[in-house]
Amino acid sequence: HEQEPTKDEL
Amino acid sequence: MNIFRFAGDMTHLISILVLLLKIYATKSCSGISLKTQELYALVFLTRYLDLFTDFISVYNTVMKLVFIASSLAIVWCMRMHGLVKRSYDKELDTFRHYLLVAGCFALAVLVNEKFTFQEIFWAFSIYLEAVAILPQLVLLQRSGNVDNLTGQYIFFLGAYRALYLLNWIYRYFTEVRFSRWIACVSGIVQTGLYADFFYYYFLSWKNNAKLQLPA
Repeated sequence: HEQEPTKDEL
Repeated sequence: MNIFRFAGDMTHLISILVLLLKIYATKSCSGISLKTQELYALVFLTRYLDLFTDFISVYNTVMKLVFIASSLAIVWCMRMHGLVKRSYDKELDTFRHYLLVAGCFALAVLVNEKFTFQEIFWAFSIYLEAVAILPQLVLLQRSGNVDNLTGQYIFFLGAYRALYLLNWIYRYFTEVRFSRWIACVSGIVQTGLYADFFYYYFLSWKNNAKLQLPA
């Protein structure tokens, strides 16, 4: 199960 | 973080500083839409709910706090500060912004990455940011004349959007796990809304003339 990408943008 | 993303964040920050400078130096907010500013405050407050749950970097946290604080400060000045408040073009700023809020919220409930409180508000903030400039553009259109600082404010906001698009293109090709289709589609819509303004901004810059929008 692939980890979700973090919301690293503003 | 790539150069486009960083340059995008910086032009976003500069746009807010230019607006604060205009309000502070001229004690006037003529030509600025309070409705757009309130929508931006709402955008930041709903998007950065993750301040309480996720830590990404000091840069990220500081920028989020700066965006929240500055957007609230601008709204406060326009509503509460005597001189600034008097210069507000209330009769021209009549865009029904609550319709945007309602529409974006409905869309966020229907289209989101996950049906959770935080994800729905994140999607809502992305949709709302895409259209939050509309009351501002309508106000400029109605008043016709655009002073230099207001023109520069919108120019930097538009530059921020364009740089974020380049950032997504860059990330798409360099990161395997990067997928932000909600943000990308909204970002394209948002940047498109500026295209018209940019055209007139470019014309006035080329002719070295005051920026005037056609009626």
